[in-house]
Amino acid sequence: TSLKEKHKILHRLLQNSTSPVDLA
Amino acid sequence: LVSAVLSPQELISRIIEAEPPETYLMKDVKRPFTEANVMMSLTNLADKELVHMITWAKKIPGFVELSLLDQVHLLECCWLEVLMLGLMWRSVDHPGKLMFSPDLILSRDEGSCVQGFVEIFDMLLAATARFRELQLQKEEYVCLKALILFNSNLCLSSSEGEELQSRTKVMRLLDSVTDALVWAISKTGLSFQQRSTRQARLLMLLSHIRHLSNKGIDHLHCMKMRNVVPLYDLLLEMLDAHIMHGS
Repeated sequence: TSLKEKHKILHRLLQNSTSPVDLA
Repeated sequence: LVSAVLSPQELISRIIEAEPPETYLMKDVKRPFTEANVMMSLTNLADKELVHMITWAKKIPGFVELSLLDQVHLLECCWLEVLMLGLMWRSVDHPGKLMFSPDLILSRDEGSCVQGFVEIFDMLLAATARFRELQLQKEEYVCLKALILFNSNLCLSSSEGEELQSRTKVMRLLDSVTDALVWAISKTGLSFQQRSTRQARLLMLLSHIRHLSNKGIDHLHCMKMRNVVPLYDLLLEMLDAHIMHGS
């Protein structure tokens, strides 16, 4: 996985086990 | 794969449980309806819905078993199709109008202030009317949305090892959701012939939604280039990713 991919918001939200709604 | 051990009925229950909550704009569209005001409201709403969409995808049985790269790729390819199908579902009971949210229902005239939007608006209304004629059921709707997700791109990441397994999983997930759709249609009490026809009619609408999504991406890209509306964070990232995949 490229560094660019890892910096994606989508990437982070998918990886996070908590609800993305809480993060938004 | 978790979806492989679920019956079609159980799979549909899980997909229905994954449905996102209603999203509200929470503020009035600035009057008068101008291109910038309408686009600002639509993009604000899309931003909120995208966050819910990620939660939705993660709750679809089998999705989180795919490689992270494929999860990203599938969502980047299908996000506007998923938003548009949701829009059609909400608008089914509002002929001639599109219910972007309970507090943002636009008529064709109101949408026409946005340059190039009327053509897309009319196509959205036409597809919504078709779902109305077909009396789309909720079980069928949720299956179609999951099919859009898993069918969004055949060209996933590299075809080696773990990634190949991930692609095989996507195909199996597509089969599971297709079985669930067939089960949902079978509940309608139609004859075998009528069920096959209904299945084909519903699936054929997906190609119109793909076409609409491509039109919508081009339109949003154009709005961005013209600086009609500022795009931020997730929506901007999803638009750029789609443009990149498209090119």
